[in-house]
Amino acid sequence: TKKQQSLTSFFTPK
Amino acid sequence: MLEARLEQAQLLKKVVDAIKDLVQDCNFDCNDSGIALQAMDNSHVALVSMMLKAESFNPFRCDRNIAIGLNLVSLTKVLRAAQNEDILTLKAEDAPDSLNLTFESSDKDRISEYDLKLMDIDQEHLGIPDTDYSATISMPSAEFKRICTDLMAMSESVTIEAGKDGIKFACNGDIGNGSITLRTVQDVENKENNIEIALTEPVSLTFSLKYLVNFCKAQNLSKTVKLHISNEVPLLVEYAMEGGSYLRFYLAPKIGD
Repeated sequence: TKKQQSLTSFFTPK
Repeated sequence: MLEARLEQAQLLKKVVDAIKDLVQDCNFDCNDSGIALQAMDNSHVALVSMMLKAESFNPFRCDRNIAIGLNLVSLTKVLRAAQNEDILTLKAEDAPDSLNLTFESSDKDRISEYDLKLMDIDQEHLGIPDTDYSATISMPSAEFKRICTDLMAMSESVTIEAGKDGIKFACNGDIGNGSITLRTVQDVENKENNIEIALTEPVSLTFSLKYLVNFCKAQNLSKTVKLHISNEVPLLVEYAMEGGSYLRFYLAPKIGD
């Protein structure tokens, strides 16, 4: 099964 | 101070309606270019990015950076008092503790005025990298909503596959599987019906339907929606409005075997 990724692993805090 | 007047209250009503189930407390960041909002949902899977450009207002005045910390449930309660065609004016001081909203009926026989208490929200902003997406699909927003709703009845996830033959939305559920394939449509008479696929390389990615169905609440904002997809990066779902304003949703993919 595929695992839901978190957005924070793609977008980092400014 | 901020002073922003919308010809029709429905623009703000629709925007808030479209995002209030994803994000609750958020800042409206105002400056001379307009009103922006960026907020992630609690599970950090989806992100809302709203931009209401100064051009969408008449007039728009904001000489400093002003953060308006709002609870969207509260804002919805106030906006419910505005008719779609009312003229809506937002006003706030430079360091506001309240947001003033007035709704004027178009024949000016009724003026409603509300002050909404603000919150101090310490929100971190995420840097969204500029991406050259492998596939950009433009389609009627109603069609996208129908696809997501239909597939959600069968499964939690959808795999979106874009290739030279078209775009395929496929799902696998306990009761069986289903798919919808769209091909390019060019309707010269009615461009809103067009389906356009711009592809630099084939993509295939899986997303949670629960979030996509939620994004589709923005359907009333625009007759068309754009999906931007690249392998292994978040999906961008974009609803464009008049005056260069937009509502964008980002959704992290599901990855694995």
